[in-house]
Amino acid sequence: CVPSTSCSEPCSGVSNCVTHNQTDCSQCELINLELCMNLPYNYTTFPNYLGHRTQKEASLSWESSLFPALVQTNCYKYLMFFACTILVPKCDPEKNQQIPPCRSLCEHSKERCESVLGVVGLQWPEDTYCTQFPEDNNGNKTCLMPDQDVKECSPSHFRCRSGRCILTSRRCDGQSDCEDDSDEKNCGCTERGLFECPSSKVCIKHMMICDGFPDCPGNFDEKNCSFCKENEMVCGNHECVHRNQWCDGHKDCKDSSDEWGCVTLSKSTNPESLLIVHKSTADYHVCADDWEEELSWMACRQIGLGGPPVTEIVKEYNQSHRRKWLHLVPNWKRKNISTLQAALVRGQPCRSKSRVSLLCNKEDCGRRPAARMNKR
Amino acid sequence: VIGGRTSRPGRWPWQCSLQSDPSGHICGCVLIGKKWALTVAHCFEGRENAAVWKVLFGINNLDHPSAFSQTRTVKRIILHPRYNRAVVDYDISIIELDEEINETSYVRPVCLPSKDQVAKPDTYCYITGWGHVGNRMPFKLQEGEVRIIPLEQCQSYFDMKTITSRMLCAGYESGTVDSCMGDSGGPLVCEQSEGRWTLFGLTSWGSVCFSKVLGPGVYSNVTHFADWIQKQIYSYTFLLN
Repeated sequence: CVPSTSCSEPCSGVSNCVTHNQTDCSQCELINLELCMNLPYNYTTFPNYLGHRTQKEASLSWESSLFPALVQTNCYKYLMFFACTILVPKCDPEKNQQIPPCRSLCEHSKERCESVLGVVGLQWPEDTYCTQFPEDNNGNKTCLMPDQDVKECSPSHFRCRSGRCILTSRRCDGQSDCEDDSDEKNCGCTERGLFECPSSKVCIKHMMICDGFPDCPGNFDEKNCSFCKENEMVCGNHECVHRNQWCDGHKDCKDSSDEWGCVTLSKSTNPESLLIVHKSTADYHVCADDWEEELSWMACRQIGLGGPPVTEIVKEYNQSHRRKWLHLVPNWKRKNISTLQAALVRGQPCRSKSRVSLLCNKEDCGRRPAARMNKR
Repeated sequence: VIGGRTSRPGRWPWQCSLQSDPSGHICGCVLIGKKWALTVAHCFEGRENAAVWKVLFGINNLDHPSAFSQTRTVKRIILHPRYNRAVVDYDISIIELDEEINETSYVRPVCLPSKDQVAKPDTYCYITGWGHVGNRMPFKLQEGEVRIIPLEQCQSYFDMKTITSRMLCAGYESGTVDSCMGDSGGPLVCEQSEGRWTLFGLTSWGSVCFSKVLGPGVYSNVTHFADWIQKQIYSYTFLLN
């Protein structure tokens, strides 16, 4: 840091120095500004010609809203190219050097588009004095000029037949945004290289199908993604896991989904509810033999509730009714378990013929202290 | 917070400050459990190492930590796997603290919404933070009342950015009350029944808040992430330790 002697991680985009000076930070970085992804170069360097210190600052700036809006007026074919050369200036990776736009590109942009801005009472951005940029190249690549095939709209924008750029999300939204309606034509998902969600007109990218995150209404993009065997269950990430491994206390799906929601309480009008543990695809009551308070705490925490729990042992009077029971494994304390389901097994007799019922408390949240009262 | 006011100490007990030496406060965060806080993913860009961060709770004046403040280091940062820095979508992350906070009236978690509990348009909620107030960075926590804005209306303010269902908009067309740089990751909370406050948004992005461009602020829509948050916390609490 200058002028102090403290040391800091340089060029991180966050100023750690007291004086907020970071020097020699002009290193090339990949362009991630959504507006300017279609440039014939991939690297930029900051600060840019508008005084922004980072790409984030540039992306949230007034100019990054202004220029794309101005493109819609068709004032100059290469306006967006010029805007990008000052928002994310080209960086020569070999020399770590900023390459400016040519003066004529700046002058043409300003000549043709400044007056359009004036109509709506806005001003051409400050700091864009064209004289700061070099005269056009004479074969040397000291400044940037657009190629004939430079695209006016960025990848996140759709180009109307008239030349206007509109946000991709406005294409095929049922409302005409291009004056020639071209944004509402050829709207099939397939025609746009996208996947159409079944029973809806929503289009999603193919890479979003079966990726573990639902994107279609009704989660259709995450259905029929696995072909598991009869004795297997489908994980949230579409892996297949043997049903005996479901809720066994060990993570078998990579996303842990085989161990989610294994412990619940039955819905009841009483304050206490029967403890239910889901294991190997079936629901079980829990036998109260050797039950301890520590396990009640564990169950409440797993459900996402708090304590102190109220445990009740409920006698099973209806002996003829065959219940599905889970029973505590012997020496469960020594087994270093972290979930209730890991401490329970099937196929053991329940000596007490009683099941566990629990009342858990909701963890307190969202309460503010009452304002203090002062006598006046 | 632009257009807000200085908050009374202890009024927002879930607000925390995410700090890194030697810069100090970098982002806001929100306490959601004794060992868990939420913030936005963009706060960790280039600084994903948990060891460089600490979290301050129960603090009002950043310059004068009080007797009620508590500090924790960060054990783990869980970034949303779909976070996209170019379009600032899925901007959320979970912070696991190295040890539980002591719950006091100054340090207390906020409620999380269920996955079908949404912030209704035209309701009024609060944002808080130590971000820019327009002419300076404040030392004392600021609060501001903002109105929830429907997504379609919000999209009309941001002609060149896509507003997704993972986002929530709040504020005013005139930008009179808005979050600003340094508020990122802080809460947008709405009062629900029985005087309980629920977290519906995390300050994410917007126009340059102290410039001529106005409009609402954009927040990460916590309701959209309710399921993801619960599953992550469950997995890291019960299955991975």
